[in-house]
Formats: sequence, C-alpha cells, structure tokens
Amino acid sequence: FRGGLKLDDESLEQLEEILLAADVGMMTTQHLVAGLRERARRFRDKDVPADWAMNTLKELILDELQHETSAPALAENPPTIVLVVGVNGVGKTTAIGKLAARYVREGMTVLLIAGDTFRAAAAEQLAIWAERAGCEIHSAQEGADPASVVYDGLAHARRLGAHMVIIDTAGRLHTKTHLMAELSKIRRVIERDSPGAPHETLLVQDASTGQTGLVQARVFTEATQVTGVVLTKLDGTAKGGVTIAIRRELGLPVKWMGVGEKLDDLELFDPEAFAAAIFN
Amino acid sequence: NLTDRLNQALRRVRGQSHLTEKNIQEALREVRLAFLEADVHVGAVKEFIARVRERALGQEVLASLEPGQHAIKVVYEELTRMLGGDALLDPIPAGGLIVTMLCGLQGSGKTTACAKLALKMKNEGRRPLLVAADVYRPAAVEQLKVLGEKVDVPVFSQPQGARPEQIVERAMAFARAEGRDLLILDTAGRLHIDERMMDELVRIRKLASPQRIFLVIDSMVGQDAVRQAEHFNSRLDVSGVILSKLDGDARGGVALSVRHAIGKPIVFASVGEKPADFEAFHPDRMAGRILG
Ligand SMILES: Nc1nc2c(ncn2[C@@H]2O[C@H](COP(=O)(O)OP(=O)(O)OP(=O)(O)O)[C@@H](O)[C@H]2O)c(=O)[nH]1
Ligand SMILES: Nc1nc2c(ncn2[C@@H]2O[C@H](COP(=O)(O)OP(=O)(O)OP(=O)(O)O)[C@@H](O)[C@H]2O)c(=O)[nH]1
Ligand SMILES: [Mg+2]
Ligand SMILES: [Mg+2]
Repeated sequence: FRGGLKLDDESLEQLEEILLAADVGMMTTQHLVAGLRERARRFRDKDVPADWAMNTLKELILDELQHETSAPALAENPPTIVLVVGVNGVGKTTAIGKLAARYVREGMTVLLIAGDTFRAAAAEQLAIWAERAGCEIHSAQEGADPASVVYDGLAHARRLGAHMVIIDTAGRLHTKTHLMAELSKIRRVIERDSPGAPHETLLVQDASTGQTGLVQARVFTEATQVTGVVLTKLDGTAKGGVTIAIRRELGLPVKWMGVGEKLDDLELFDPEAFAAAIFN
Repeated sequence: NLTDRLNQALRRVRGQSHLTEKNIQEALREVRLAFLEADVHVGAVKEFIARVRERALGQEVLASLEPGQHAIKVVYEELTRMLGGDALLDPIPAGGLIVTMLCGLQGSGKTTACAKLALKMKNEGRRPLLVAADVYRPAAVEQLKVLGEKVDVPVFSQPQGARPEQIVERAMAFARAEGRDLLILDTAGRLHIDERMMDELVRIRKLASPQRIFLVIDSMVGQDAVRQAEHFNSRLDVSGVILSKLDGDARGGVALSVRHAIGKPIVFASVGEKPADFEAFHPDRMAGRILG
C-alpha cells in the first residue's frame, strides 16, 4: 500500500484476504477488521497513512496474543511433568526431543516417557532423540497399555531424581472418542502420581492446520486441560493463524515454536515475529 | 447447514421465475462463508463463486424445488465437477516394473500410505516391494519395516549411510531379480520450499522414472495446501494426490483447492490408521463433506 490509502471496501477486502490466507479464519478476521475500522475513525474522511492499516492489524493481533502466562511451566518442587498431546503427524515426538535437549543444556536431569505404544517404531524414534539430547528414556513393548507405561515411567523418574519428565503420547484425531478417553485416563494417572501434575500439557499443532485446529484445541482441552501450544513447521510457508482464534476463545497461549527438524530448532514463541510473518 | 442458510438467503425468490444478481448475492455470500470455513483456498473460492454466479444467473427457478435447494443443487453439481469430473490417471503400460513414488510434507502420512497402497495392490494381484528411501527421519526405516510386516509385503532398505538415490537404484535391481512387479518408494517428508530436498526428489525421479508420483496431503491443511501442491507439481509433474486423515472432521476444502491449483486428480483417500483404511477417492462424497 503506497502513499495513502482509502480504507474502502476494496482495500479492506485485500487485507481480509491476507488474514484468511494465513488461516486466521473468518470469525477472527472479521473481528480484527472491525477493530481496524474502529481505529480508522479518527482519520475521518482523509486517507490513512501508508502501512498504517497493516501495522494496526499487527497491533490488534498482538493484543490478542500477549499474556503473562505464556512462559513454560516449571514445578515448585521437581520433577516438572510435561504431557505432550496432539493429532497425528504434527511433530510431538520431535518437539519432545528438542525440549529435552534444551533442559539438559540447562543442567537438568531429564527423563522421556515413550507413552506412544501404538505407532510403528514410535519408541525407537523417541530413543534416538533421547540419545541426541543426552537424556534417559523409559519405554515398553509396542502394544503395552499407555497409562501403565506412564505410571511405570513416573516411578522411574523418581528413582532417577529427574528434574524434568516429558511424556510422549500417540497422535490421535480429536474425533475419536475412545482415544480421547484414553488420553484422559493417562492424565488421571499423572494427577494421582504427583500433586499439581501435569504441570504443563502441551498441544502440538502443525502451522499449516486449517480451521479444524480450533476444534482440536477445544476437544483436547476438554480431555486433558491443555496449558499451551507448540506451533511446529513454521520454517515452511504456513502462518499458523488459527492459533489467534485458539487464544481468543480458549485463552491458550502458544509457548513454543518448531522451526526445523534438528535438535535446536525450537524457540520460545515470538508474537511479534508471528504477527509480522502473516503480512510477509 | 448450508441448505438451511441458502434457503434463508433466498426466501424472497419464492414466487419469482428467475434468479437475479441481486437475489443470489446473499446466497453467494453464504457459499463463500461455508467454503472458507471448510479451508478452501481464497483463490479457489473466488473462482468457484464466479462460476456458480454465471450458472445461476438467469436460471429458471424450478417450481418443484425450494430456491435454496435449487441453489444447493447448482453448487453441489459444480463442486462435484470441479473435484473429480474428468480426472483419470493414464493407464500404465502392461509388463515391466511399475514404480510408484510417494512424496509430500513432513507428517502428511506418506509412510503409512505406502503400506496401505502396498496392501491394496497386493490384494489386486500385484507383487509389491516397499522401498525405505527416507534416510533422515529417526527410525523411518524401522517404521516401514514394521508396517511392511503388518501387510505382509517385503521392505527393501539399506544400512545407515546409504543415499536415497543408491537405495532406489539397488531396490530396482532387487525387484527385477526377485520378480516383484511394483516398487513403492517412501521418501522423506520435506518442505516444498527446501530447494536442496526438492532437487533430491527430482534426482530420484530421473533415476527411477516412476509411472506414478503421488503427492500426499494432510486433509487438515488449510490455506497452505495450494503452495505445497504448486511447488511439488512444478518440480515433479505429479500424477495425482492422496488425501490423508479423512477420518477426521476437517471439512476437506483442501481437495477443491488442490484440484483447482494443479488440475491433477485426487486418487486415493486415507481414512484411518489401520492398513485397510484406504480407498479410492469419491468426488461426490467430498462435495457433500465440504458443503457440511
Ligand atoms: N520442517 C519441520 N519439520 C518438523 C518440525 N517438527 C517436526 N517435523 C517433522 O514432522 C514429521 C513428524 O514429526 P513427529 O515428531 O514424528 O510427529 P508426531 O506428532 O510425533 O507424529 P505421530 O506420533 O505419528 O502422531 C517428522 O518428519 C519431523 O521431522 C518442524 O518444526 N519443522
Ligand atoms: N487417523 C489417521 N491417521 C493417519 C492417517 N494417515 C496417516 N496417519 C497417521 O499420521 C501420522 C504420520 O504418518 P506417517 O506415515 O509417519 O507420515 P509421513 O508423511 O511418512 O511422515 P514423515 O516421514 O515424517 O514426513 C502417523 O501417526 C499415522 O498413523 C489417516 O488416514 N488417518
Ligand atoms: Mg510421535
Ligand atoms: Mg515417513
């Protein structure tokens, strides 16, 4: 938008399309554009300055995303127990490897629990990450009951004196009620094991996910009180816009972002970069 | 649902004989909303609306139908046509080794789809060989081996350190020696914008001359699907698309977006995590799903 621009229907439509193309979704897009219109009123009938509309939209997005509780949770008394959940293929196992490496680097004793006993070679995959991160792993036979693996894993963590326990679970579509019930059961096992646990429940989401991401977040939160989102594959062209709606409706902050397939391709969520990327 | 919304939008048309620009305006807005909620790409939505408007304008409102139902009929037909219509794979010449290569983004469901495709082909009388050409993902080879065992199809792999190109070359020799007639290549997930990895796919393609190149796309993907499809298609000229995770509730607008963007057929639908959860793609079912 060079020079001044009339905040007319055509330019608003263009801005809407940018937001929609970033998977922000119709409802949130309309909410943001309404906010833009509101702020544009002070210009009355004059043209708005160049880039003003885009910068204002960025600000409005940032307003939705800022929150003091976005920092990763740590337990008052170790171990901190983190449960990782999400639908199939989004990057849970990889994110766990990256988190483990980070905490090991910070001097913690970390234990990974291979709670995915369903996927072919899931435990082998996590074991490779544990080796790369430099931490221990607790796993069982494929086909074992995931809740019992978690139960045994938490006991293992105590014997180990672990500061940080990260639990991998099988990918599951939120439409499968029996699998969501299994997840709730896993959560109850963790709750009974230690007061206040799990201290963090991370929902991993692929940045390319469309509007179904919001439904995912609702259902997973209902089954297992999600406390934060890990937004993965942001090194691609997807923007992860549906996380704005997730924040608005459920108060769920994005805490981490995955930016690649290597061990240190995990960063704390950067709302400014996220908002800016939508308009790139 | 959309039928109710269209009936609402068109209630004033009752008693009139033709659809005019004015009275289909609101109906088209409802269609646009439904499509965006279903993750159809904004460009494909625009094109679709233009087509429906053109078809609907001046049309006789059939006395037998509610105007909303009439509109839905036009939308449904146009959608089914855009999703499937003329889309057919060219037949594969008889005899010789058939090579099928699966590619796509990380986590889209390729490895699982390879095993499912192998099972389907085996049940149709073929002698498939699965090829573990993903040398990057931790335990990718193990994963394919476990799946291969499940569907009772042999898996060709090489020890760690081999390059994908070498694996594919040796797999072809092995297949011919062992009388396998169909090679199914599993490749590593990769970003469509990762030039180095896309170059690798082009090299594998040159080596193996696959008769089929299937792009596997996760049906949960939103607006990014078009970018993915366009990049893969421009580098590889894919034969068709496999949509995965259709057992979820994603409305699947990605099907329309991808068809519209690259014009290639959607050939298979993966509808679950079990090996048998794999079927031919049905455009009419997808149309119903997108329309909600
Ligand atoms: N480019 C990119 N790829 C990623 C990222 N995170 C994960 N991946 C890749 O995505 C694919 C799936 O990752 P997994 O960690 O197996 O995903 P998952 O959620 O555990 O999958 P399931 O256990 O099968 O549900 C792998 O190929 C990863 O390397 C990321 O941030 N960027
Ligand atoms: N529910 C469901 N899950 C699926 C379907 N297809 C694949 N999956 C799951 O999606 C996850 C990823 O599948 P993979 O086959 O490992 O995906 P991939 O494309 O090979 O992943 P990378 O090699 O890491 O790029 C696994 O948990 C699969 O079980 C499907 O149709 N429905
Ligand atoms: Mg996993
Ligand atoms: Mg794979």
